[in-house]
Amino acid sequence: LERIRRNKEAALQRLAERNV
Amino acid sequence: RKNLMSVPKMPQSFPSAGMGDVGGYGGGGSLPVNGLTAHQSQVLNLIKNCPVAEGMSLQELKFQLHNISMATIKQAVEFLSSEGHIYSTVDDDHYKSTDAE
Repeated sequence: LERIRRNKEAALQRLAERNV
Repeated sequence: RKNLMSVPKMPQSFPSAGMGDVGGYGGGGSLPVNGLTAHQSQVLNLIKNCPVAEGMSLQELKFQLHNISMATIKQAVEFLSSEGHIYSTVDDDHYKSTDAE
């Protein structure tokens, strides 16, 4: 479950980078 | 000979060229043009709308998009994942959307 959360955070970061 | 009758290829041309670039505004989410192909946005939409906590499995996607090949679905999923739209959950076969906050 921890890995899932980390995956999510990594994905959100990627998305944020895209949107900058 | 392959029978390609059921595989209509969408032309990649958009009539809105020349209207200027309208920044990143009005993120309605239902816009057809956000840098995704038709397949990619279909996959993304299904994953977004999936009510299951673990996210949507590739099998489920394939079942919902029975006219799209598994290879195409996997490609779309990989692309969406690399863009940060979705992420894998319990295993590499289950994906959830980051947009559905």
